[in-house]
Amino acid sequence: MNIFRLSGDVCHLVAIIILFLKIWRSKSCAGISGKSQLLFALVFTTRYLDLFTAFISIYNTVMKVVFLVLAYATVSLIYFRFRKSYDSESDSFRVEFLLVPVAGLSFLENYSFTPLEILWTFSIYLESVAILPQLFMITKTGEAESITTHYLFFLGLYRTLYLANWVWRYHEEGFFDQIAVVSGVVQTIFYCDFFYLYFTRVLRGSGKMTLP
Amino acid sequence: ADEEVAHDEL
Repeated sequence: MNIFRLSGDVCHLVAIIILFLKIWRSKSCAGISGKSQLLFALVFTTRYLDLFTAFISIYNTVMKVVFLVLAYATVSLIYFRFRKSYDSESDSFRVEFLLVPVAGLSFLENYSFTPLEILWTFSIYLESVAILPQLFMITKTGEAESITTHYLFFLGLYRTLYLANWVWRYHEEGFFDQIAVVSGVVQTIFYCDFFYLYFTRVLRGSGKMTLP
Repeated sequence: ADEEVAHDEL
């Protein structure tokens, strides 16, 4: 464990909590892509199947449970409790265009052809594109509430810190997980455009982020 | 090879 990975995991947890609390307290999921949250719940489900078969550490187990619980709790807020405020009209990204290539690739490019490993690979590839419906929804509505942009900022920060974690682990331990790194780089690139808008608009105190 | 790969990252 290193400071980059630990702070990355904390940023990831903060992002998920920010989103959950925003929906819970505002009793609305307007502007939130339910599809992205469904994809993230699928990412955690397919990645953490080893929760009961492989014990890494208390921290690892606890974080996996917390991520799973919060992911499904957020999905249930969006699709059940506050479904009247769910803007399915704007949340129109065709997720099948993500799921099919990701599933196909996880069968082609993986470390070992076992069910658990293919599902883990699927979750890694899926995570790199899971935010696209949310980013697409923001471009479609042309705006995002500032709390939503803070959620995206912490998600992007988590991914950026994981890149630093991999540089550190390669330098310190010679560790290099090619599938995770390539997928992680692709995922972080998707946040670059958002980061630009975030730093030039939201942090300038303009509150909402409105797209040009 | 179909060995189990241990993934220690979240």
